[in-house]
Amino acid sequence: SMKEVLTQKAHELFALCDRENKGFIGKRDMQRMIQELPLEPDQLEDVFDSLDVDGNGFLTLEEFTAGFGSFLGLDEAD
Amino acid sequence: DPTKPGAGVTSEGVLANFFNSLLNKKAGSP
Repeated sequence: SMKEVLTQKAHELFALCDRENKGFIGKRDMQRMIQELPLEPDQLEDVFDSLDVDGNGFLTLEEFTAGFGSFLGLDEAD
Repeated sequence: DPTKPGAGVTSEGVLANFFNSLLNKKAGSP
């Protein structure tokens, strides 16, 4: 299904950020991406904050997947 | 200043940029 594909893809991208396989992405992981992505530190901070919907400072796979879905224009609802 | 990052309205484009970059990186990796 579309949701399965989305989840799988999000998982792959999540793993790019979560190199230690912690199961979450912290701001430090995001800051490390600055060297590899054509984004400004401020922009990565923006991305992090907009994905971190509960504002706890950690991005879970669930939050990441939801953000990826909204980037693709998919609604969260089934 | 609308060109300044962090203004809120930039988030969507920045998010798209971020995911696009990740996808490109993923595609480019061996």
